[in-house]
Amino acid sequence: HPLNGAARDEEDSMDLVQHYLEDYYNLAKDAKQFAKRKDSSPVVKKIQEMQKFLGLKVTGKLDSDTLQVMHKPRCGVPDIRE
Amino acid sequence: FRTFPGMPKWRKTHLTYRIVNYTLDLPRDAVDSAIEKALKVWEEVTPLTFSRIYEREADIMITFAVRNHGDFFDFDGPGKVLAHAYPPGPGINGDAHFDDDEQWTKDTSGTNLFLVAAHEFGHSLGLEHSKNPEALMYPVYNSSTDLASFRLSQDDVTGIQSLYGPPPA
Repeated sequence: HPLNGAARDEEDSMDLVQHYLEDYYNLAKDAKQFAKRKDSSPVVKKIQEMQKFLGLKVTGKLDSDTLQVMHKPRCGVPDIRE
Repeated sequence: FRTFPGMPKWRKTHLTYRIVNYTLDLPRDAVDSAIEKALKVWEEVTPLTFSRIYEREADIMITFAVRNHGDFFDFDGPGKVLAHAYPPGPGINGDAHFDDDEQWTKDTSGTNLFLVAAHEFGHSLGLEHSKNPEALMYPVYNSSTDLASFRLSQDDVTGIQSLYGPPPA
């Protein structure tokens, strides 16, 4: 079934978050659906690392400030390397 | 500030740069002056000097490209990633790539080429991203930067001088 607007937005957001954490914060790539693991400790840890690096409130959650920064244009060099 | 692992840096103070191709968003002379101004930002606080060459391999090769451009780090269309650059060294190292799917502008109505170039050249010279939101080397593009009064932050100056020292007195 075609996703409705909200569901599609949610999926787009998860896509953005997954790539952001993989590309810039060295989150291990994983074939499992990201939405299902976004509350897992490795992902929460990476969200916290990203929030700390970028000077955001460290919540470990995908709050609006965190998602807003992830949508901003930026440099392609990773923030955290292996 | 942060430097790259192993603190790669240029072992010479005179570096060359080459503008390999141009974006169609701006007149060529506007690209030339934005690049020159972006290098001067670092020149003013270090012993480094830059000269432009028009052929052969320069230390800093500057290219505009879209999507897959041969370095395993594809650009992603308009928005998100604006550019990337490589730390000091031979070959692709030191080079700076700009995503030509962005709308490059002289002011901040689009993506300001001078600001992004100055940030990427920080990488070309050995700086990684800074956690300081006031720093030029902070990873997120700040479209509200006042270009007229732009200066490197102390974090940027301390960082680059940790690699090359201050300019000669």
